[in-house]
Formats: sequence, structure tokens, C-alpha cells
Amino acid sequence: STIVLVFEAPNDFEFTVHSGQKVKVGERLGDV
Amino acid sequence: LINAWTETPTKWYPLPLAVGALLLVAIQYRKKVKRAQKEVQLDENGMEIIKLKGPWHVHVLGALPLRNMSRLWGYVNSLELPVWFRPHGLRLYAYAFGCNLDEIEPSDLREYPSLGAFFYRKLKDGVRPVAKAALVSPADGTMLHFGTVQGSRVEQVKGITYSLDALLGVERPGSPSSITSTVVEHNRDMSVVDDKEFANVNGIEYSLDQLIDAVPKKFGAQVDASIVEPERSMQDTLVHDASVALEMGFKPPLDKRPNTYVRPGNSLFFAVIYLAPGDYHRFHSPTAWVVEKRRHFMGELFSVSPFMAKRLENLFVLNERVALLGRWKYGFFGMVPVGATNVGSIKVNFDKDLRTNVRGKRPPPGTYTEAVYSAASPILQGQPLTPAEEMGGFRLG
Repeated sequence: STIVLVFEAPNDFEFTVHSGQKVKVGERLGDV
Repeated sequence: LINAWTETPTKWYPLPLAVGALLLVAIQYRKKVKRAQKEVQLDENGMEIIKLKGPWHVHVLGALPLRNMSRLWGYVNSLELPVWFRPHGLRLYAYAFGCNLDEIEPSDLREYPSLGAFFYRKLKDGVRPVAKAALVSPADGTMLHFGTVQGSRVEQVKGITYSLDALLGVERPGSPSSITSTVVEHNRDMSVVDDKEFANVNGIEYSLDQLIDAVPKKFGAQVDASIVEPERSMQDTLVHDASVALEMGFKPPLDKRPNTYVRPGNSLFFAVIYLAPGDYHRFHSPTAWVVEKRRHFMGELFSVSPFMAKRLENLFVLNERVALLGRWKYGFFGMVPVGATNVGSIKVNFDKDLRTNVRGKRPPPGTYTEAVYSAASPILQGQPLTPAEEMGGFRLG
């Protein structure tokens, strides 16, 4: 199963993860 | 062999002209097929026609009755296991798929009647701390891909894209995209709420109008539901909705804007998280947001493993999925749980009417049924969710 997120955010929004990284519920994915 | 390799003389023959011509034809044909696969075909409404594209083994998979197989898988895994067997069987499963048994609730494996129940297990309180960030992970899994949406195309893997409109659906009058539209009624009585009560409940010196500029004074009149949820009091509901409103810096609904609309200075971003079979399979809210509507796209149930994502184009717009659309403090926000062969059932806690992976004739690809959640919170015009609040999950079959 997969979850796709699509969202509008300011141009300076940055993901704080990298492809292939294991993540858990509540873990930081990105921030402005 | 060594002698044959070293001593046999090499003798070159000219190829017949016909063989060379055939080779050129084959190369041209291969180029044409690849070009056709990359071309986007549109229907009379300008919507992309979603078709199965990929190497031959993808087409073999496409010929299998994946939905029936998925339902059979779900049925088999819902069968009750003997109590004596449960700890051994589930421990073996946990070992094989890397499940952490220390964080599950209940921790006694004998309390899980079937593998399906274990698959949809809960976690103990506090084992998933919530980061202070604009966006947090909605699930346990692997970050497959992320980036910005370019020209209304979302990148599935490097070099393979799919249409954003096909993923989320678009509203076009007269188009076959929208089959039915219903208002999901919620068991909340909001008709008696007023500014005073709101302030009292929150114990703070502000009124609802001060908090939210765009609140209509007579909002209570628009509500259909009249039964208060027994497990959730009016007070809890108000506090919950107010916390979402405060956190997202409440803005009124976004009207019917196309999916590609963004405010000046903003961009559309995407992220794809893959849940492996051993992962905790409930999903949570990735931020403070309001879900205004859901669109259920019935579709295929291909595997969504990274292996398939690299080979099957349009995978996420071919598969059955539930697009939850709404807004957060920066504008549009969408979350799309996508089903797969083993997990065709998508559950959304605040939408009791939603049924996925059901038997029966499927509508054409790209069509969907829609429900709006405006009755959930007349103030916020949707279902408010706090960061990491449980939203639903994937079930076997």
C-alpha cells in the first residue's frame, strides 16, 4: 500500500528526508 | 574448449540484404512502440486516457483477476486461528516481515483472532512522538519519492510521470468523472453552538468571530445531523475543531479551483510513502488540515512495491484509491491512500459509507464517487484533523 501526498506550500518548503529513508508516524517530513 | 576457442579460424560472411532490412524494421518498430507509450492520449474532455503501459510482464499481471485474488486473500486472512497457534504463527510473521512486537497494543498475541486483525494492529500510546513540523509522516514506511509537481505531472519514479488531474480527479460539468455526490452526515449536533459557548469551552477570552473572520452567523441552520456522538462530547468536539482552526490559521474553503492552482509564491509538492507488508498499516493525519471531500476511484489492485513502481506507468492512477482533498494553512492539501493486491480495503474512520474493493462491475477508469464532509464541522466546512491524529488504515483483502 502507498500514500501519496500532494499539497500547496511556500516555495521555500523543504523536505527533511531522503528517498529510500524509513519513516515513522509523526516523524518530520518537511518544514517551511 | 580452449583449443576450439583459440584454434578455430574466424571466417566472416556478408549478411544477406534481407536480414539487414529486417533488423532495421525491428529497430524502427521498437522506437515507434516506445514513442507511443510516452505519448499522452486525451479524451473528448481533454482528460488523459489511463491505460496499462509497461513491459510484457506488466501486461501479464494486468490480465490476472487481481481484485478477486485480493478479496480471496482478505477472506483467508480473516479466518480465525486456534488460540494455541496464534503466538507461534504471528511471531513467525513478525520475524519474517520485521514487525516490532514491543510497540503493539494489545501485546498479548493470543488476542489477535486472525492474521488480518494482527495486520491492522494498533500501537501503544506514546510510541510515535509527533515532531513540531509543518508536515509529519502519515504512516510507517519508506519514503519512495518526493519533489515538486511540474506542469500538472507528478513523478512516479525518475523519468516516469502521471497526471495530477487523473490522480485527484477534476470537476467538469457533463464529464463522466463524477458519478455520484453525497454529503456524509456526521453524528454531531453543532446547531446549538454559539460564540459564548465556544469561548467558555476553550476557557479563553475570544469569540468565534474573532478567531475566524469568515464564519457565517447562522451556521447552525445548515446542519442536518442531530445526534451527538456518545463517545465524543460537544466540548471535546469544539476543542478539537478550535485547535485545528488555530493551528492552520483558519482560511475559508478553497471553492472549486483546479488541482494545479497555487497562490503566488507557492508551489505544489508531492511525497510518496510505501508501506511494506510488515509495517503498521494505519494512517494518520500529516498536518493540521480540514478534509472537505473524498473521491473514491475504483480501479485495479496492482502491487505498489518499488519494483512495480519502476516498471508500471500510471500505477497510482490505475489502482483503487481514495483521494481526500482539503486545505491547510498554506492552501490546497490532498492525501491519497492507494490500495494494492494484498491490501485492497481502505478504511477512513470518519467516513462510514466508504466501501472499497467491493464485488461488482467497475466503472470506467478515471471515474469516481464523491462525498463531501461539510456536515462534520460547519465552521470549518469539512472534517478537521490534528497532526498525527489517526485517520484510517489499510486492511487485508
